[in-house]
Amino acid sequence: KEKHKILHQLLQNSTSPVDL
Amino acid sequence: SNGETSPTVSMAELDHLAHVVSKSHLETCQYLREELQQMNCQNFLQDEVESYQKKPREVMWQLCALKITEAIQYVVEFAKRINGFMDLCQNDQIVLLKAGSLEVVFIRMCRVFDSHNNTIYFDRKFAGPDVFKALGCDDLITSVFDFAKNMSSLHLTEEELALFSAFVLLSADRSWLQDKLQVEKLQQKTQLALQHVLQKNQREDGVLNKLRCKVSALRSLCSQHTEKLSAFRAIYPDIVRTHFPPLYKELFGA
Repeated sequence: KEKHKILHQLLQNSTSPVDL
Repeated sequence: SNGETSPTVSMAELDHLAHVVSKSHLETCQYLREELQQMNCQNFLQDEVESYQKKPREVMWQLCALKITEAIQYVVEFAKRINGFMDLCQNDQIVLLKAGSLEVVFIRMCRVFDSHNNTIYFDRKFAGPDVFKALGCDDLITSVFDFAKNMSSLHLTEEELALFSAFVLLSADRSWLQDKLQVEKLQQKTQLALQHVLQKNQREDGVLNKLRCKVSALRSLCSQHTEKLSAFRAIYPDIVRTHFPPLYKELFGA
C-alpha cells in the first residue's frame, strides 16, 4: 500500500485532485 | 452468437454500457475537441520552438513528466467511472492503472492531434515533434506521433474511443492480477459493446482488427517510455527523485 500511496488516495477519493 | 465463450449480454445492456463509458470519457477527457477549436489554438512560432529546444534536457523531461501526470489523473477518474472497475479488488485496480493509464493517455492524444501539420496540443499550443528535441529521445517522439497519426486516421467517434480506452484499461493479461477472470469478464463485455457500436455506426469490418493491432503498438510505446526514463534516471537520479511528480514516480517505478 505504501508503494502506491497516491494511487490509493486517488482511487479512494470521491473526487480527484484534478479540477474536472 | 459467434460461438466463442462470451458472456450473454442483451443489446440494451450493450447500449447502456456504451452510454455510461462514453459519458465517463467525455466527463474526464481533459480537453473537449470543441473547446480546442473555439480556443483557436495556434502552432508554436519558430522562436518558441527554439526556446523549447534550448531548454536543458532535465527541464524538458520535468515538464513532460508533469503533463503526463496531469493527463493520467484524468484517466484514473475515467477508470473509476467504468462499470465494474471499482468492484475489483484494490490490488487489481492498481495493477490495471499502472499498466494501462499511459496507454490510455496515448490513445487520447489522437483527439488533440492535428493530422494536417503533424502537431499535437501541448503547453497551450500545437507542437510538432521538433518541440520535444531537448528530451533526447527522437525515436520515442517519432513513434508517439506516428501512433497519434494512425489512430486519428481511423476517425473514431468519441463513443468508439471511450470504449476502446476502457477495453485497453481492462486488459485481463496484465501480470499480478488477483482476479483475472473478473477483469476478463469486464473486458469481454466492453469488447462486445465496442463491436456493437462499430456495427451500429456501419464501420467496415476491419476496424476492430485494426484496433486490436493497436494494443501491441501501445505496449511497445510504453516500454520505450520506460527504457528512456531508465536511461534518463541513470544520468539524473536526483532530478527524478526531487523534481518529478510523485504519481509519475509511483507509476513508472522511478
